[in-house]
Amino acid sequence: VQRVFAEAFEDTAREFEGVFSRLFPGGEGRLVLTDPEDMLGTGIEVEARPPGKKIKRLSLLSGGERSLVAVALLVSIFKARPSPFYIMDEVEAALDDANLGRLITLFEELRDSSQLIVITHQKRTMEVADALYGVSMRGDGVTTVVSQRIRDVQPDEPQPEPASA
Amino acid sequence: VQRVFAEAFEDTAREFEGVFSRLFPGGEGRLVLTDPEDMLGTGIEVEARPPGKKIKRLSLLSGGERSLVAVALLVSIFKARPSPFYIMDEVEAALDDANLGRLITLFEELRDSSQLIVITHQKRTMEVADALYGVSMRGDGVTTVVSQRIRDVQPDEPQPEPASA
Amino acid sequence: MYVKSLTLKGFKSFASATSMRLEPGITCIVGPNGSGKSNVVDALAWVMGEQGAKSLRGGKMEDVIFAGTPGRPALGRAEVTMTIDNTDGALPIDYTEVTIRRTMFKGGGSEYAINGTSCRLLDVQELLSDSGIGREMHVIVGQGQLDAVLRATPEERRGFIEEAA
Amino acid sequence: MYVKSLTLKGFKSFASATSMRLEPGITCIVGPNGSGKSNVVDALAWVMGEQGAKSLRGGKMEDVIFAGTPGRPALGRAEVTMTIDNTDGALPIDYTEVTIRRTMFKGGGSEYAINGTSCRLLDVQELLSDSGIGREMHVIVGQGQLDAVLRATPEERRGFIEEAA
Ligand SMILES: Nc1ncnc2c1ncn2[C@@H]1O[C@H](COP(=O)(O)OP(=O)(O)OP(=O)(O)O)[C@@H](O)[C@H]1O
Ligand SMILES: Nc1ncnc2c1ncn2[C@@H]1O[C@H](COP(=O)(O)OP(=O)(O)OP(=O)(O)O)[C@@H](O)[C@H]1O
Ligand SMILES: [Mg+2]
Ligand SMILES: [Mg+2]
Repeated sequence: VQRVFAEAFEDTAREFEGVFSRLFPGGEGRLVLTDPEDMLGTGIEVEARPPGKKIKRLSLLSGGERSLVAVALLVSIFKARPSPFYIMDEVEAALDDANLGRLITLFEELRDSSQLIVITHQKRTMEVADALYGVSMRGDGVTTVVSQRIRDVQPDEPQPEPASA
Repeated sequence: VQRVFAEAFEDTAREFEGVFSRLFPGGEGRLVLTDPEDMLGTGIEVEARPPGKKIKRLSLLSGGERSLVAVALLVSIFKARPSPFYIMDEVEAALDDANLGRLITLFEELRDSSQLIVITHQKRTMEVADALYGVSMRGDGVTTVVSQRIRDVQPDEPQPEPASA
Repeated sequence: MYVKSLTLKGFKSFASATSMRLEPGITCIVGPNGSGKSNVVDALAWVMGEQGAKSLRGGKMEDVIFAGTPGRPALGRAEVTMTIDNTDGALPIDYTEVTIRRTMFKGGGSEYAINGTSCRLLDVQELLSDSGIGREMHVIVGQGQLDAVLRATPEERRGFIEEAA
Repeated sequence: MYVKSLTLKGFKSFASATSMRLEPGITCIVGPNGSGKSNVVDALAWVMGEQGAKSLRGGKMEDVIFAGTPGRPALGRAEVTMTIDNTDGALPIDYTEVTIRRTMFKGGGSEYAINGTSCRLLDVQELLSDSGIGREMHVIVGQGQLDAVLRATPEERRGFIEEAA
């Protein structure tokens, strides 16, 4: 059990350095064991240094920076120990345009080996979807699925209005 | 002290019904005292019924609905007991286009009697600004104010690129 | 392995039976605030065995049953069926297509079935954990849950990695 | 009454003295993730007397002093000056223009000044509370703080209304 965790941590930590530097070009991040002597009980700390800045406590990072660091950690775990599918509900909320683009690039990489189910309000995220579902609640409190579009297949119903640009 | 609170609560509760029905057209909301007998210690509960739905616990509301209910409560307090200025940091994050429009309408009302300082990534919010500041950190960890535009005044520097559409 | 389809019946705002066909790759779900997108995420967590009412945004587990609207009576049960394409054999079961179904009745507990055969919650959990989906469901990033990854304690973060490993 | 200008010197990412002129009506602040927008919000809370390091996202109060970057040494003090247009006499002080300044030194506490004259924190708080800005600063809705309004206990919500009243 200890070795399973030790190996998983090593792989995740290695992925984290790579993923972090792609979300924060010019920055650096790493995962650190709080107690390397105690592989049974140690916790994990996250160190993040955005480009041009000094390492600080995570609480001082901006909203968008925190989102990105959290994404880096999760995606590192996903890459080190893949699962067949992932579900993400509006994770882009705090991101500006440039960072949204970097997130979408990560989604496209994960897609090669896993299924992604992504809830979003962002047009740019919708644009990389292989399948697109619109849900609606026409004033009566009951959800209906209003349309679906599969990439390269003509939809027989009109495409859903993106909920927000 | 009790009467100060009692009057403030009455005014806020009255505003809340109005503000709520403008953020949730066709819905209804109200503020309820947990213990009307005890004006010294009573708390305040929020009841919210979006249009076409039944009243439920707040936790079952969607992310956007929760944002809107929170905005309704705050704006009701702002209208019942005005302050000279309000500062809002990215409160639109969870809102779709339609609800963003309703929020902006509320901002424009508050502007008549109070100053609003609004941090935002949304183009539509920027469009109602009387003054617009862009901040930037050009890779060196230090913030600079890159431009300002005052409504009806020609900016002498180029307008900032909106951080996100 | 990927999720081929998801059918919701009486689950939260999905009063009538609603099926969604999902693709390998990226499936995006879009729609206005409060339309039911996160309810789809809840349905996925629930059919995979989620036991915490709070993780499903409710106060008790029965809160997932369609509670009715002013125009439509409440239902007596909720049912979600998830169909998985298992051609790659990631699920240790001798079928190329695997359905997992969970049903909950008002006042009663949950019933589970794999490929139409009644089973226990534990059977569902064991089937999924062998393919990389653990009980903590680190594969689901719920709305607003990104920051929790950073606010977690070092020990909790260790837990994410152990679960994925 | 409105905030006419805000000057930040050595406060968080504002290493060099930076002034922003604000308008009555709506002032929008925009910029990329991590550029310093929320730091402006922190500066406003801080100069008005915020005493909690956590409310300013730090671990200790000194975290607001510019901590340096790889290319620039840390500073020894942080200073924020807020200039208020008081032509309507909302502030109970006999000036049409009122400046509030807060200075903090490394290792030392904070110093306050109203219109250049040294004063205590209490003087700043009393001056502001008479115009509708209380100690809890309900007038500031921080990033990600909207949902907290709903997660608050009934008693805490009562507190918002009492503070505004
Ligand atoms: N048991 C139930 N019966 C009927 N309706 C329910 C039930 N549980 C939740 N709902 C309704 O579902 C709606 C929430 O849906 P959901 O959270 O999926 O919205 P969403 O599309 O994710 O919106 P957002 O974009 O704001 O996040 C709420 O309005 C709630 O009233
Ligand atoms: N004492 C300090 N010295 C130097 N830099 C600091 C200090 N405190 C915070 N910062 C930096 O300020 C940045 C955060 O700025 P801020 O939170 O204002 O960003 P923002 O513009 O609101 O971004 P977002 O759109 O992501 O919310 C962080 O990168 C942090 O490193
Ligand atoms: Mg949602
Ligand atoms: Mg911010």
